[in-house]
Amino acid sequence: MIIDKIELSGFKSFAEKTLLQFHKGITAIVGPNGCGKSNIVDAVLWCIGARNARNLRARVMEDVIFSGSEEKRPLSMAEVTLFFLNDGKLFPTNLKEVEEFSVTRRLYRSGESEFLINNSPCRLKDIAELFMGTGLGEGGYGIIEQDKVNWLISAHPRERRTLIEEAA
Amino acid sequence: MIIDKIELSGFKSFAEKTLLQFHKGITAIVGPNGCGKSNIVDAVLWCIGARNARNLRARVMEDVIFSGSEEKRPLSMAEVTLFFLNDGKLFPTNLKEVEEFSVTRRLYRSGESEFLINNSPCRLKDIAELFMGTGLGEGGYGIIEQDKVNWLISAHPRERRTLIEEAA
Amino acid sequence: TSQRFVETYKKVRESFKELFSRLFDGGKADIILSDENDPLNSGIEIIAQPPGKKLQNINLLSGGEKALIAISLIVSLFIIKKGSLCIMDEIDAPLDDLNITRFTQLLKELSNMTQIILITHNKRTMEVADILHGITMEKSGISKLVSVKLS
Amino acid sequence: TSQRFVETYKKVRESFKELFSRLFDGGKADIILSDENDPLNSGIEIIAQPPGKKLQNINLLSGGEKALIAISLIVSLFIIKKGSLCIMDEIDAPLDDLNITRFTQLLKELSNMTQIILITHNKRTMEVADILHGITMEKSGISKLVSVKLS
Ligand SMILES: Nc1ncnc2c1ncn2[C@@H]1O[C@H](COP(=O)(O)OP(=O)(O)OP(=O)(O)O)[C@@H](O)[C@H]1O
Ligand SMILES: Nc1ncnc2c1ncn2[C@@H]1O[C@H](COP(=O)(O)OP(=O)(O)OP(=O)(O)O)[C@@H](O)[C@H]1O
Ligand SMILES: [Mg+2]
Ligand SMILES: [Mg+2]
Repeated sequence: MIIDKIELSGFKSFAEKTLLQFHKGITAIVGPNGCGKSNIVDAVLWCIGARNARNLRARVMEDVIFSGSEEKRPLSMAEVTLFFLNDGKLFPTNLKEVEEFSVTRRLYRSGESEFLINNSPCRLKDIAELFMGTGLGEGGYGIIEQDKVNWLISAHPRERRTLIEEAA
Repeated sequence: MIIDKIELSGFKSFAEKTLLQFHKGITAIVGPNGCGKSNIVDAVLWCIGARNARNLRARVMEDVIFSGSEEKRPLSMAEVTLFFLNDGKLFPTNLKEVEEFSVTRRLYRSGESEFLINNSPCRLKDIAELFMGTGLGEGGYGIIEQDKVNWLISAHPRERRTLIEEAA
Repeated sequence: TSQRFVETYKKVRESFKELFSRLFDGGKADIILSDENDPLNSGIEIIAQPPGKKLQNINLLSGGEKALIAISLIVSLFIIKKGSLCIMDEIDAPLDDLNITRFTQLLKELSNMTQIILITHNKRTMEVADILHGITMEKSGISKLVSVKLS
Repeated sequence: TSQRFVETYKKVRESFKELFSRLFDGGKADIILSDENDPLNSGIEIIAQPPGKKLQNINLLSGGEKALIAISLIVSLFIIKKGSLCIMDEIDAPLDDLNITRFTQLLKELSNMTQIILITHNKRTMEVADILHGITMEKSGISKLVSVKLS
């Protein structure tokens, strides 16, 4: 599957609704230190089912909701929607026939969460299962975060094993 | 104190005797990945009294002796000499009057070590004491290794304290 | 599943050896099971010997060499699983000019079968992108998409 | 020595606040004792608020922001102790162009009181060096000093 669009709204530093369009081939995301590039990676990890706030540099999940800046007050909800295209190699077997699908995750400051596949409510578990075996989950090989390279070399051999298990 | 020269011989990838001259001001050491730049930093840390091989990326101290390459057989000794100039701020109080001094550390594959201050034999302890309070020892602020920056941010508050204690 | 793990491990191993030699222009590397008799639980050790050097503990290698080895291993998994999407966040940071060239060549080849999303500060890596998304924040504390350049 | 620790801590704290605001062109930061009643054993917390942003857990900051904060703290210690020698190994790796400029300006000022030995791959950082030592290895596995350029 390939990513067609990412829509972020209230997620970390993306206070305003922002749409990122992607295509086949190589897309580079650039900008100064602290402008929000790695936050986009966090948004993808979060939307496809991240459970551990620490993998997103947060202490608690609530930290991913825009917490305000000197120019804007905090928001009460974070939402990320990922739009995928089927490039013929779609892993989620129950979606093998579709040409495109979307996944949405919302978190309210009250602590409530909402999860949607193709705009239909579902559980976090359903989203996470959709991405099993794609290498895109936490600890997978499809998303290489800023620290993963160092981690792989200094990791304990048993920890490294999980990378291969994810692929098996 | 400032460094006047570093002489490496048989230390890590510096199989041949190599002399690096330094001056006041800014010196940049440059070159491709894996050519030996960080090994020079290890040589300084080692010569001023490093006790833990792991701080030099080694498993045991013997690992710092040139272990051979496709072009050259392993060597049986590693030696590093640091030549210092007194810039008026010399910490080792018993050397406050001198204009320059040198420190040498040797390690033989047999396991024997030799330590010299101004070419006179001494103990590792004497060398380490010379550099106390200069910020140059392991964990000090004067030598910022490739991982220290990350470590400082993710370190436990009690670990960070040692950096200030070293300066106190 | 012990069977499947071992099969995947063997394929990844072949791909890793090949990719290492390509990115290092020679040398050899391997990933081995710490305990061959217990593939179901065994850890994975990485051994690597850049060209001209002797085989040593991987920890003695340089920052850039370690990064290239990790990239070789992760991309090998990718190639074996025919992954369609790969997101890389500043993995080119420790690489020198020559290794950036080898890395970007690899990206161009991978991009035929894979969508690659890269975060980078490196101008030469940016040059191989088909599309550039610029993100900005200035002092507002709010991230904005400022430009989408097609190469 | 609890006295000396607290005195040093206070001086470093002032220097850190100043250096942070300079390297971040605004904002504020602080280092605080986790336990004010036990200065002899207390850990050190870092709090930092880049300009325009709200104060948050330091872990949410970016790779480059974290690097600049660590550099501010380490260099503050340096300034307080009037250190004469500083060796820095590729600490500029995660910095963008603007931060490289601020970092190199700082180096030039420090170099009046301090000998600075830098390892870097960054051409703009190299430009502020008075002397360049080139190290090479090619495929011999042996490091050699190939050139010493005076700027
Ligand atoms: N919940 C939040 N609300 C507002 N801002 C946030 C939130 N979480 C994180 N941020 C801000 O996002 C910024 C970090 O963004 P990010 O890590 O994406 O930067 P980056 O573009 O990857 O930078 P670098 O090039 O240094 O890696 C931090 O300055 C942080 O203050
Ligand atoms: N005892 C030894 N004998 C021979 N070679 C060694 C020894 N110890 C380390 N090396 C070699 O030194 C090299 C690493 O050097 P170093 O870490 O100084 O590189 P570097 O110039 O800092 O590179 P980078 O820019 O990637 O950080 C490794 O390739 C390693 O094989
Ligand atoms: Mg980042
Ligand atoms: Mg290095």
